[in-house]
Amino acid sequence: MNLFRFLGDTAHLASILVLIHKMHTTKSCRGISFKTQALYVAVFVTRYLDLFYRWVSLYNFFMKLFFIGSSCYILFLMKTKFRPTQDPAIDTFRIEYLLGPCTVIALIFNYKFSPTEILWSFSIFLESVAILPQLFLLQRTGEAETITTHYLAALGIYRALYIPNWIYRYFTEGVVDPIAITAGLVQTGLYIDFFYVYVTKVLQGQKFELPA
Amino acid sequence: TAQHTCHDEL
Repeated sequence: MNLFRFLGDTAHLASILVLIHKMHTTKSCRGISFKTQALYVAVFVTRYLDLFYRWVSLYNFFMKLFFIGSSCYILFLMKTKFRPTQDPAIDTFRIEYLLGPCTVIALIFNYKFSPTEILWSFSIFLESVAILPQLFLLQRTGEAETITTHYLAALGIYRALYIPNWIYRYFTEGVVDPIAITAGLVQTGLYIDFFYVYVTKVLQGQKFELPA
Repeated sequence: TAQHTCHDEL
């Protein structure tokens, strides 16, 4: 564990808490893509299967439980309590276009051709693009509640911090994980446009609005 | 001896 990764995980944890807080305080999941949230459940469940056969640390164990639990809780809230505030008509990204290619790529690029390793690769690739339905929804509506942008910013920071983590690990432990690094770079790249608007508008106290 | 997996990451 190093500081970059710890802060990254903390940002990830914070993003989820911000999202749950947003839903409870505004009593709404407006502006949140159900598809993206469902993809995160798939990501966590397929990646953390190793809970059953690999022990890393107490930290790792509880974080995994939290990510699986909280992502399922968010889906549950979106399907029950806040269902009326959800608008499927604008959440129209076709996730088949993500699931299909990620499956194929995971079958080609993995560290071992075994079910759990293929699922691990799949989860890494899927995580890198899981935010797309959310960004697509944002693009369609052209604006977002400030709290929703904080959620996205925290998610982006989480991913961005994993990059110095990998550089640090390369020099201190000699660890290089090409699958995680490639997918991580793609994932971070997807946030660049969002971050530009976030920094130039939201952090200046303005509303998040995309140029027409 | 480079190690090629980060299975200890979240």
